[in-house]
Formats: sequence, structure tokens, C-alpha cells
Amino acid sequence: DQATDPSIPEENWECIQRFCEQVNAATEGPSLAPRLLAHKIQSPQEMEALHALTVLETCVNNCGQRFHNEIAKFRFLNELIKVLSPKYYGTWSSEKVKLRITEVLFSWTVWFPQEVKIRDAYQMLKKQGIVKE
Amino acid sequence: TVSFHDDSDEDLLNV
Repeated sequence: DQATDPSIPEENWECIQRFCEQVNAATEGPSLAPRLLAHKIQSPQEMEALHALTVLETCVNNCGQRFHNEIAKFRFLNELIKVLSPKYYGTWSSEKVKLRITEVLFSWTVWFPQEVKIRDAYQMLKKQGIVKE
Repeated sequence: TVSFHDDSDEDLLNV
């Protein structure tokens, strides 16, 4: 909650790092953290969602293979897709948050080409016209 | 508890 405080526009890097450490320390960390982050990313508060995306990106680089395996699953990718899709939360999500999610997903297709589910999800979004270029 | 290699998942959302 501290790391994604919507009332503070700047990133609280100390707090984000503490969160990553907690994820690494707790046995359930890598499986629980993606769910917590997905919930925040789906927040109607733009600033909270943007902060949560920063925490997500930081965790992907700092929280090890198990966390990585979880975010590469449809179970997590679907939660990001819901924010983009007009059939779910896309109509009321902010353009800024949707653009940021698209950028994160695209970067993952580049950095993790071996993750076929990420590629499938991104290609589906392009096919459905939800992701343009 | 979640086994170390938990590869349970769901299908891709159809939108």
C-alpha cells in the first residue's frame, strides 16, 4: 500500500525495494505478489495503478524465477488484459495506464522471447485491435 | 502449499 500510495506522485523506491525483499523472503511471496499487484494495477485510481506497474517491473527484475514464472502465466496476463479490454475494465481505465501496460507487455515479448504465453497474449491483443502499433 | 514447480494456469482470456 505504501509503495503504491496514490497521493504521492513520485516513486517511493525505498518502499518498492522493501516490497521486493519481502517477496523474496516469504515462501508464498512469488505466488502472492502478482495477485496483489494485479489488484492494484486494476485500481480506478490512475496514480495507484501506475505505481503498481513500477513495482511490477522492479519485481520482474529482482524477485527471481518463481515470480517470473507466475507473471508469465495467463492467470496473471489475463488480469492485465482485463484493464485493456473494453469487454472488462478497458472503457473506464485511463489511457496512461493502458499505454503503460501495453509497453510492459511488449517489453516482455522482447526480453522473454521464450515465454510463449506472453507472446500469445500480445498477439491476441493485436489481432483484436486492442493494441495498435 | 504451492509446490516449487507450480505450473497450474488458466486459459487466455478471450476478449
